[in-house]
Amino acid sequence: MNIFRLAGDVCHLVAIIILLLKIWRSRSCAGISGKSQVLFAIVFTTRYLDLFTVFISPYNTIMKVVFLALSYATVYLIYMRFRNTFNSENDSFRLEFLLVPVIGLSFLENYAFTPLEILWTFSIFLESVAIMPQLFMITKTGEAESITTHYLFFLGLYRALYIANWVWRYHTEGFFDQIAVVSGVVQTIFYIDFFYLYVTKVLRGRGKMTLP
Amino acid sequence: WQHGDRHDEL
Repeated sequence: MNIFRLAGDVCHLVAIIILLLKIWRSRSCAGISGKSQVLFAIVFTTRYLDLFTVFISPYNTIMKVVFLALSYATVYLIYMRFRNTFNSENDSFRLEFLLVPVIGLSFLENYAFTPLEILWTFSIFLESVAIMPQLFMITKTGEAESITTHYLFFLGLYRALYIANWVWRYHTEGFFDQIAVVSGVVQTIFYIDFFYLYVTKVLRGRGKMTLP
Repeated sequence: WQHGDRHDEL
């Protein structure tokens, strides 16, 4: 464990909590892409299947349980509790455009042709594109509430910090996880234009982020 | 990553 990975995990947890609190307190999921949240729940489910078979550390196990619980709670709030506030016509991204290539690629490119490894690879590839429905919804509606942009900021920052963690681990312990690194770089690249808008629009106190 | 290694990251 290093400071970059710990900071990344904290940012990830903060992002998930920001979103969950926003939905719970405003009792609404307007402007939130339910599809992205479903994809994140799938990412955690397929990545943490080794929750009961592999013990890394108490921290690892606890964080896996927390991420799973919070992501399913978010999906529950969107599709059950506050479903009447869910505007599905804005959440129109075609998930098959993401799932088909990701499933195909995880069968082609993996470390071992075993169910657990293919599902882990699937979750890594899926995570890199899981935010697309949310970013698509924002470009479609042309705006995002500032709390949603804070959620996206921390979510993007978490994988950027993981890249720093991979650089650190490569130099200190020769660790290099090619699939995670390539996928993590792609994932972070998708956030770059958002980061630019976030800094120039939201942090200048404009409240709502309206796209040009 | 070598075969048999465990994925120790979240």
